[in-house]
Amino acid sequence: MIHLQHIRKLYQTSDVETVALDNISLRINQGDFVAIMGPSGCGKSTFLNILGMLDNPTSGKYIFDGKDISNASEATLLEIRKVKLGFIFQSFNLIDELTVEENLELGLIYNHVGRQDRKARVRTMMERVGISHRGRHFPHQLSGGQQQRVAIGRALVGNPLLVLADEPTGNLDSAHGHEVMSMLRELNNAGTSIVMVTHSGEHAQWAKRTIQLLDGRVAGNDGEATD
Amino acid sequence: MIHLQHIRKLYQTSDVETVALDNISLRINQGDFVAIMGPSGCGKSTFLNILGMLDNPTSGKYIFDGKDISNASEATLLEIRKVKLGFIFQSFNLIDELTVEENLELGLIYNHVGRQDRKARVRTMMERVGISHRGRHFPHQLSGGQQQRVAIGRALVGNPLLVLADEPTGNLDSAHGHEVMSMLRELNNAGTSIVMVTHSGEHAQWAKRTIQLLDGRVAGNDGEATD
Ligand SMILES: Nc1ncnc2c1ncn2[C@@H]1O[C@H](COP(=O)(O)OP(=O)(O)OP(=O)(O)O)[C@@H](O)[C@H]1O
Ligand SMILES: Nc1ncnc2c1ncn2[C@@H]1O[C@H](COP(=O)(O)OP(=O)(O)OP(=O)(O)O)[C@@H](O)[C@H]1O
Ligand SMILES: [Mg+2]
Ligand SMILES: [Mg+2]
Repeated sequence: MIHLQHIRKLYQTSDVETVALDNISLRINQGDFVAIMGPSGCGKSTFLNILGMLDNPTSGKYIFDGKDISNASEATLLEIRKVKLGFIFQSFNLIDELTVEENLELGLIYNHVGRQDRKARVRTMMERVGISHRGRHFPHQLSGGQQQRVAIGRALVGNPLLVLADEPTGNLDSAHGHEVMSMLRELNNAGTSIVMVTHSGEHAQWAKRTIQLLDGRVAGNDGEATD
Repeated sequence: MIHLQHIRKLYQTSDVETVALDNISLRINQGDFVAIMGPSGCGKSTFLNILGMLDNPTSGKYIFDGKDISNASEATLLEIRKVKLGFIFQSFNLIDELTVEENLELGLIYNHVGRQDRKARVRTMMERVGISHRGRHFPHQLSGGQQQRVAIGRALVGNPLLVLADEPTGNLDSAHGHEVMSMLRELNNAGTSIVMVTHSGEHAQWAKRTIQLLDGRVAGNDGEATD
């Protein structure tokens, strides 16, 4: 389903060149559940952003469903992201001017779902992540963990084929963290592919395999081999 | 040193009243190291903001160093915060337009420290939290955990008497998390009082006592009794 080959990502600031990713190759198949761990600053979010087509690699190939999208136009990438990807951001990226309900509805914007159906799906998701009582609040009126759960809900409400989650339980107590992991496990059992960055060794156990990154490279992994 | 009595905090939005804190009383003595845990949304950040004089309780008393500051002016509170408090925010609150070095220097702005001394202290702190190579970067050019470490550095660089930390290790891998906790332990040994909100049971162990919050109330605590 996804084949990343020799991905490199460089950042250039006025006096420092950062090699954020240094030759990463990875295959992700339909139904996979991969956890990515590694020290702060080692390239996990950068990797996830490239996987999620939100950023371009400096060099290397990205094959998606057999098609080389390494140099695809923004329009093409948008089409793929719209129907296939759900992204949970490390810093949530909620829209401050929209209520919780409206933020969640954004996750259905490309699904061509009728209004009734959309309202019902949003209501179900709010119950699922435990924020039903916050539907008409704005993000700044929520706790950190509540904001995280809205971000999770928005990514999942549209039933994407591939979920990219950047530290989805970082602001959650163990009970809520467990809730989120069991929701991801359930989705994976139903066929959704998941790539999850996490600092929690405990939550990484829920995945089928774990990949360790270090200084922008794959340091080691268990389960299926990367190439 | 700090005595909070019967603190209540209510939020009113158009159709929902939230009782964020419902009768919290707590004593914090010089040299204390208190961990606060509890489910997402139970009132921990709200409590810390009131403790840090960034927010006023709806009712209840706040005695600081024997002085009732429950109705103190913003000017008075600012004076106390400036010299005595260091705050690590759950969402970091870094200044986007300033470099990492400049953000750290903000922590010394009230210390009347000469330029040479200020530069030296900032350099030491950057080494301490492992971001020396990022001094001239801007917050958006850092990883989530690097931003968190800048937030930590800024709060601690001025040697405050009381450190209020809202989930300071949420975005850190276990090695960096350990670094941060041992830095807090060291400060506490030297006399700094610390109140730390955390979702990590493991990091709560570094404190002298843990208080559990639930639905805006103190649910239980170990070590010294609260009143
Ligand atoms: N400005 C506001 N208006 C309305 N409700 C608010 C506001 N700020 C916070 N709340 C509510 O007050 C309650 C406590 O929030 P708080 O941020 O203290 O929780 P928390 O324990 O820090 O949670 P977390 O672990 O998720 O960070 C939450 O239910 C939250 O939605
Ligand atoms: N726009 C940018 N310009 C320069 N350097 C950047 C930029 N964005 C990220 N970096 C650097 O690239 C490296 C990898 O960042 P990334 O966000 O992928 O780390 P991470 O593994 O997700 O870390 P964390 O666990 O702290 O979230 C870091 O050293 C970071 O400072
Ligand atoms: Mg990251
Ligand atoms: Mg909080």
